[in-house]
Amino acid sequence: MNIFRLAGDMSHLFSILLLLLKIHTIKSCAGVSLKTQELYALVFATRYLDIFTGYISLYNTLMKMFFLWSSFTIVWYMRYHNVVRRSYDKDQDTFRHYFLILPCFILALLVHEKFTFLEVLWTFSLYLEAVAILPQLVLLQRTRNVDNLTGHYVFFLGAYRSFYILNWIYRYFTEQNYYKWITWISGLVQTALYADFFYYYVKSWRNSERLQLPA
Amino acid sequence: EVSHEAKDEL
Repeated sequence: MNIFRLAGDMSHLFSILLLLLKIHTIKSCAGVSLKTQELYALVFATRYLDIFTGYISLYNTLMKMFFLWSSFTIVWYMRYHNVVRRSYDKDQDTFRHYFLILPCFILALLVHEKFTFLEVLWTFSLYLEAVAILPQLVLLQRTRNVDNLTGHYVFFLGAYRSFYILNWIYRYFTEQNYYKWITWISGLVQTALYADFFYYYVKSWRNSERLQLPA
Repeated sequence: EVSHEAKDEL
């Protein structure tokens, strides 16, 4: 574990806590894409299967359990909780996220490290996570004024993978033959998708004005 | 450090 990876995990944890705070306390999911939340639940479900087959550390296991629990809880709140679901703007959250799942799965069948059930699912989860934020970014462009909590949620979610990139660079230079092309490229694509959002987020923060993404 | 194989990252 290095400081970059810890910062990344804490940023990821914080982003989810922000979203849970928003949904649980003000019982609102306005501006949040259910499709992105469903994609993330699928990402964690296909990536963290190894909590049943192996043990790496208490930290690793606890974080995986939290990510699994929180992602499915958020999806449940947005689909079935009768107060929260009313604030979900269904007609704006129209990104066809099913069109992301199949290509990622096919790509995982073609490009992977080992052709085993767990490895292909794990690779699928990496590709899917890279694009999972797309429905949320599209929704942010449509909902004119983004509320602060949602903006911060997306920012820390993007920041987590950016820290991971620093972590991979650090590990590349400090560990023998440490390389993970598939993980690295997926992580770079994922972070690149946030570039535009980061620009407008920092700009709104510096001008202390509301976050607005151009349509 | 953990070997290249193990998936020690989240």
